[in-house]
Amino acid sequence: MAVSGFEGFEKRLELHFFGDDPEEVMGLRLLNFDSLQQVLHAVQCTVVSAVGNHYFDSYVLSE
Amino acid sequence: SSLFVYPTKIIIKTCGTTQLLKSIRPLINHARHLGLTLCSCRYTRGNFIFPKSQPFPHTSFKDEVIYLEDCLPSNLCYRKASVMPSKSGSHSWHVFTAADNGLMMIHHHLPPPHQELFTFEICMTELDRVSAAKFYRRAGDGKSGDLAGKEMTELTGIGNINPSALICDFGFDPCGYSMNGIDGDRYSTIHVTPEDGYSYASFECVGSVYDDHEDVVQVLKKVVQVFRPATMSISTTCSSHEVWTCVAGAVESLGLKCRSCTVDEFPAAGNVVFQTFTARRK
Repeated sequence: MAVSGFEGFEKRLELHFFGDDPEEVMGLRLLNFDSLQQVLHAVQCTVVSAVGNHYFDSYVLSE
Repeated sequence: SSLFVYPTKIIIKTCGTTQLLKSIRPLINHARHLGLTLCSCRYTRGNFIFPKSQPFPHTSFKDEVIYLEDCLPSNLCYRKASVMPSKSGSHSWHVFTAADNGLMMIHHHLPPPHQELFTFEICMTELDRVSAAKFYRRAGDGKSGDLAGKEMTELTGIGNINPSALICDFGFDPCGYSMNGIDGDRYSTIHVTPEDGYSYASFECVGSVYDDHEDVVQVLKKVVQVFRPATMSISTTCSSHEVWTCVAGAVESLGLKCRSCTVDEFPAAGNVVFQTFTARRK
């Protein structure tokens, strides 16, 4: 059997939500960094770099 | 790996032996505290190179689907799981989608722009060795991951794929690269594992069916030229049939030949078109 190397092929998950409050425009972007880290801990990765703009936030993760 | 957080949408894409599906329950819980309810879920992946190294629930697609079914709330009642094959048994595209009744109504009854977006998910293997070598750092270079990433972005031409995008990049030690591009409300992302024998790169972006198709073609060409892969797959998720038709022409003009094309329809996600290509030199 071949020795395992680093698995490049990714798994990708996309989740869509709807809100009760039509006035609230930030939605999931209000999740604090600790909450995101808790989610990423379950996945087994961490944030190594981040940037955002008016529309969304983007995080480069370890692994 | 990458995470994108929009007001009502989260996209998370992770490689290696990460346990991505374990993010679903905490994300649903955190969202609930913000007054948000899950209305659709889409999970996709290619074939793992080292499937036996994957931990539960990623031990098989069957296990992943059972886990997804268990995590998702019952309001997401329109569900479908499918493995889209290619002519090569080693390349197939795994897709699971779930949507609630409200989203299905919107998807079927509302006109564009609600159905205008498409997503390209591109997987490339057997990268050209000269191209792959650019994703290695020199031993003891003393650079931060941010600086190493910036240099790789420039050296490889990745920065020219979409010159208007703001790029957030990272060069891993001793090798490997991740990049997120943000351009208005659109993201793009690249991940590279350059090691010979299991080299891999991915590119993903979103676009609109109303974009100039020539721009789409140019992006695809630039991506192929950066990595010069021997094998490539492109998955296009879109309600329109028009976008994916320009894909083969763009890629074939750079020496790759389309070997297979599979189409399937998924609840609320629309059509998924899975095309595979190999270099003519093979």
